[in-house]
Amino acid sequence: AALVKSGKASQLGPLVAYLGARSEPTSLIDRVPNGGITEYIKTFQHIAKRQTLKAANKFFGLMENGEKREIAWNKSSVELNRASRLHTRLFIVEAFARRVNEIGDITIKEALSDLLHLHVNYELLDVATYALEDGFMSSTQLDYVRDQLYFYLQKIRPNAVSLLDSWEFSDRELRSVLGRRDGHVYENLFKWAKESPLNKTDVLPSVDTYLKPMMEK
Amino acid sequence: NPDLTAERLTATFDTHAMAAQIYGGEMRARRRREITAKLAEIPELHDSMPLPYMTREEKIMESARKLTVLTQRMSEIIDPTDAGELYHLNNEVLGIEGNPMALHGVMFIPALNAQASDEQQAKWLIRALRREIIGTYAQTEMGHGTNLQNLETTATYDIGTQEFVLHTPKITALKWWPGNLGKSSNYAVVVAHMYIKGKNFGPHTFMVPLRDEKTHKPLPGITIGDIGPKMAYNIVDNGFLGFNNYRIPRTNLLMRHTKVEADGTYIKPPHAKINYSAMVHVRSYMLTGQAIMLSYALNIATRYSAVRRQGQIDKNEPEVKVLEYQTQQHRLFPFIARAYAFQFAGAETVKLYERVLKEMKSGNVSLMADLHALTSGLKSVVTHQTGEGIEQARMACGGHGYSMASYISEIYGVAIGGCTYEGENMVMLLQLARYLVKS
Repeated sequence: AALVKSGKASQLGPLVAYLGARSEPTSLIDRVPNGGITEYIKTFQHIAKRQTLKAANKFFGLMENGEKREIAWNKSSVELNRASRLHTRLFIVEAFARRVNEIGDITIKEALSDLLHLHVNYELLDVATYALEDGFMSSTQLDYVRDQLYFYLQKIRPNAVSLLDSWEFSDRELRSVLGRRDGHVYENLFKWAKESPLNKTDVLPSVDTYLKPMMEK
Repeated sequence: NPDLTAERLTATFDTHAMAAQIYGGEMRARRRREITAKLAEIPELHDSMPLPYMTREEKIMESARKLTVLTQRMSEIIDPTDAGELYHLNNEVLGIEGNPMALHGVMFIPALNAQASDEQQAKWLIRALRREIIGTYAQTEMGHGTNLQNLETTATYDIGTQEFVLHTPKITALKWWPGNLGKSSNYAVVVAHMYIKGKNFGPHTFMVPLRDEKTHKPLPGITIGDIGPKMAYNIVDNGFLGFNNYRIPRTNLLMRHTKVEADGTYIKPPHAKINYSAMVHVRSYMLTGQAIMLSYALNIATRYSAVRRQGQIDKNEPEVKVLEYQTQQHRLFPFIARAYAFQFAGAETVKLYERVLKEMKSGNVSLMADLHALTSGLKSVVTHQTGEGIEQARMACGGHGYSMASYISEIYGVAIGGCTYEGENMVMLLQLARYLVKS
């Protein structure tokens, strides 16, 4: 923020370069044909940048009003952490998109592309306040994002189990009766319960020692 | 189970091909499957009973037993120099609850690799790799956690004897939390404020023998033990460690980047950011570890949601799989997307880290600050969202998710440990914020 404010945006590191870039006046999600993921990324960049500058302005402003640096920092820290979260979530979205873009296999690319769309819509709904508060996004665009989310939930449904099978965890590694690959859950739940150390005897020593004498009194 | 089989028949892609995307190539994914198949044939490496039915001591004993078998047979199962294969082997055999040498591999050896001089590596690293000694990394203290500047443990240089005198002046100075410090390790890389001729040179790392190599008894001047049970991860003996004017040779200061000469002359590292590298390394790898744990829980919950039938969407139809409910999909699918996103972002971060390491060797440290800041944020956001996702997965399993038969509560407990180790999340976010404000 300090570099951007002082006109030295060219000195920004590559992972924060978006802080110095110009952005559209409003989000173009659902406003341009074939906008797709790019418009989502621009929206995430806009809100991450705006929050960073807002938090920094609060921090600098407090110092200009005479607060000591450490006090100003502490009084801005919730807003600063919000900026950090948005910066990080932006990187995750971008890394996901870059990866999907690199894939050649069409069926894999399509399945992951569906997941990526679900991800950006879910993420954007989660942070929508930041995009709404300066009018960068409208409530109709938000409705579009919501519809897209439900569309991709449905689209992913037939692939759900296989998207997780793909991680190829053995039953030995998962150590879960409920998550068995063969799906034989109920009979194995019963088998598992029978292995409980409490089931080694029909009457526990705690019954003989305490509960029975109490009941017999 | 026909319901689960039906799910697999509707997939639009090949899961082996997807595994290759997840694990960074077809060869890596195939090796994972080969290792899994090989392990299936070695019963000594399987859990002798479900872990939730064991006491903490039994789990530690079981883990040490498997670790010993692994040490003997590792090279017939994996290429032991391949970190990816070793990680998978450990997950399969030892699991996520830890093991007596968990920190030996992920902290002790990397610390010696990064911070010990060539001579020191010849002396200790070789022995560590051969598992002749067991080590850990002891930085965190009871009173100030990982806040380096306020650590209270001191290492005061005695020019007369050419020794450092390690001391923990009060209870709050005790090293507290380091994994495997309590009972398993006989060495530790210890972080202490270094004093020479009354001047504080800040935190530095020292190779410190803790226990007699023959008897495993604590050495005189050392107070050491286990800190007690935790929310999860209980096979790890997180420990406490105190020093009572405990003396180590000058040459036990890890001297790859900084040096202290016999007369007490201090030679500082070539650039300050060098100390970031260990933190960036661990945090980069944490992301893919978190992605794995999130997918464990989602695997369990999604498979179960395809098996469990409850209620009707259409009153004229039979009971449906709970996975048909939009609420269940909304609970699970966005986290499936996040698990993939974390895995890919983690892989990209590891690549960036490797690039930075290369550039650092030629003196270019420009990207390190960028990456250090980013990994602070990533570690924080990813551990937080992973915890959220695992908890959603647990609730998606209804009451059975609460049973240890699901194993989700253990996965949750282990995963959210990441919210506080390697830097507490709020502190990490503020670290990134400092960088954003500067930018």
